[in-house]
Amino acid sequence: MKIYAVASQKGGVGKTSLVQNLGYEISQAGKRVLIIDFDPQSNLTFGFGLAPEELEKTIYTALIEPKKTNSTIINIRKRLDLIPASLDLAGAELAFAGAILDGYSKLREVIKQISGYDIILIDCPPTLGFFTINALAAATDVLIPLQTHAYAYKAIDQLLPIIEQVRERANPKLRLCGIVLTMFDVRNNLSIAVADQARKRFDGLVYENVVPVNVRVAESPLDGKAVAEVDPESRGSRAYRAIAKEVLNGKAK
Amino acid sequence: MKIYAVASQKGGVGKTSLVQNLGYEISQAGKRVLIIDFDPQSNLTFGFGLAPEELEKTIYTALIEPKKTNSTIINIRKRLDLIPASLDLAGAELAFAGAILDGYSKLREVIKQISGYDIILIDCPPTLGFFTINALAAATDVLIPLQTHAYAYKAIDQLLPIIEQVRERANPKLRLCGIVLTMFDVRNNLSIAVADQARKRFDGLVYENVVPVNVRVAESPLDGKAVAEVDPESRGSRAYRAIAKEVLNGKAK
Ligand SMILES: Nc1ncnc2c1ncn2[C@@H]1O[C@H](COP(=O)(O)OP(=O)(O)OP(=O)(O)O)[C@@H](O)[C@H]1O
Ligand SMILES: Nc1ncnc2c1ncn2[C@@H]1O[C@H](COP(=O)(O)OP(=O)(O)OP(=O)(O)O)[C@@H](O)[C@H]1O
Ligand SMILES: [Mg+2]
Ligand SMILES: [Mg+2]
Repeated sequence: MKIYAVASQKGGVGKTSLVQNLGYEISQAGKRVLIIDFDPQSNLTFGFGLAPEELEKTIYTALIEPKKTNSTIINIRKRLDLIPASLDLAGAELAFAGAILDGYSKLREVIKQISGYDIILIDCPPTLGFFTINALAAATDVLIPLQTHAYAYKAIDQLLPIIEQVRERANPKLRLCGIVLTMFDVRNNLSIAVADQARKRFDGLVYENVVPVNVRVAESPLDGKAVAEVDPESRGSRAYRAIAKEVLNGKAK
Repeated sequence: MKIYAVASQKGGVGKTSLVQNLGYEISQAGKRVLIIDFDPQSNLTFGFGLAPEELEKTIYTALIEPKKTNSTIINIRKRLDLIPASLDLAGAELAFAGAILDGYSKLREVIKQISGYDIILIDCPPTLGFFTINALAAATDVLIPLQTHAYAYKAIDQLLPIIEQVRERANPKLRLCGIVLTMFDVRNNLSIAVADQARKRFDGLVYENVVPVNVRVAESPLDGKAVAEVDPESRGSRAYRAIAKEVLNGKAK
């Protein structure tokens, strides 16, 4: 079972969109997939058409009582399950803040309760705090969505040392599995320059396929659907399908 | 002296871009402006050409020792000063986590040390934690950048109750001064629909002028400049100038 933390402290780089659409594409390819909404904003939960504030059981329930984990799982598509989040999750940061290192293995206790999946994807919030550290401590791999803009590129310099620290202190097997270029705009020099820079610097880590700017990606969550369910031939949908194949093949290049 | 917290827990909606460009435009209009980078990502600091990791004094210095606040101020343009941030700022969340309500007035102690400005703008990180709550507790007004996408629109439902709580518990004078529509794309129905929805729901609070999607806005931070300094006739630059006038006139509509 591979567990991917999808992380970046830079906001709005396409973390939730990647988890939603990669989760869907990988389940379509025949694998059993669990996606976990680990962001109090609960956009992944909303993006599949659920109302976070009406849910009785969420990832917060599982964090507080790991034995209840399996009762928080919702089946949303064939071979695709979700552990949803709601704003309550924001309480976890305070509940566990005291026990710093011990507090960072809470999600690991939850994942120990889970079996029967080929792949787990964890959607992280845009911070380097409790949630992202927990996800890194519980994961086997890290996927970094990189919006092809200046601030997102710079954010990698802050994120890589954190991944290294978690690897040293809590999770020796944690591997940076790859970087997915997102919101790529072929008409715009900034996008091209950041993509080039990222490929030069991170060579074999940047996936071949990129997610282009495509309004269908931003629209599909309004229908509670992955982009492939709304417009399977859209450029966004085709990109996520191709990236899913690369991730399943285990190689970035 | 008006103190604006520029806040949204949704990532990537244009908070930093708004603080950088509004700060510049208002100083150009003749007011004395201080901008405060209150995000450990320190994008505002980077956006004006500084290297966060090389700075000896930052907002973190001022939080720990408010008496030192004035020594953290850097003059960056005529009538425009900055209190920079660096990744060290992330330590503040842990340093003050224990004292919840008391911890939330740390920034207020810093601002008490400051005088001689017409306007202060505070750039918040994409969370509803220590930093944003502190900024709301210290501010006179809140400006909310609203990217014309679904998740950003939904984020307002989570943010408004927080503003209300801070007003009740820590800052009775806090006023929601306005909503700035950002990354507006006139060619795209989603953008138009979200803008319409926002104007219907928050009538009178949404500024007349919107910030369009404009690659110059994303490029100018690479030169360490506001967009008006790189391309004063760009659509982005003209939009920020018009919004600055609305903000100075004290009216959203
Ligand atoms: N390829 C794309 N083309 C167009 N819009 C996109 C694309 N990918 C994501 N978006 C939209 O851009 C916004 C940011 O994406 P998303 O919310 O997935 O990022 P995130 O990193 O999860 O944000 P946060 O940091 O707030 O968690 C969303 O409104 C989303 O619908
Ligand atoms: N009007 C615009 N047109 C094009 N690009 C924009 C525009 N406004 C901002 N950007 C770019 O979009 C990205 C997100 O904007 P910005 O970083 O200002 O948002 P933010 O809300 O401060 O993000 P965070 O939540 O990470 O703090 C940046 O790369 C920025 O340069
Ligand atoms: Mg997200
Ligand atoms: Mg920012």
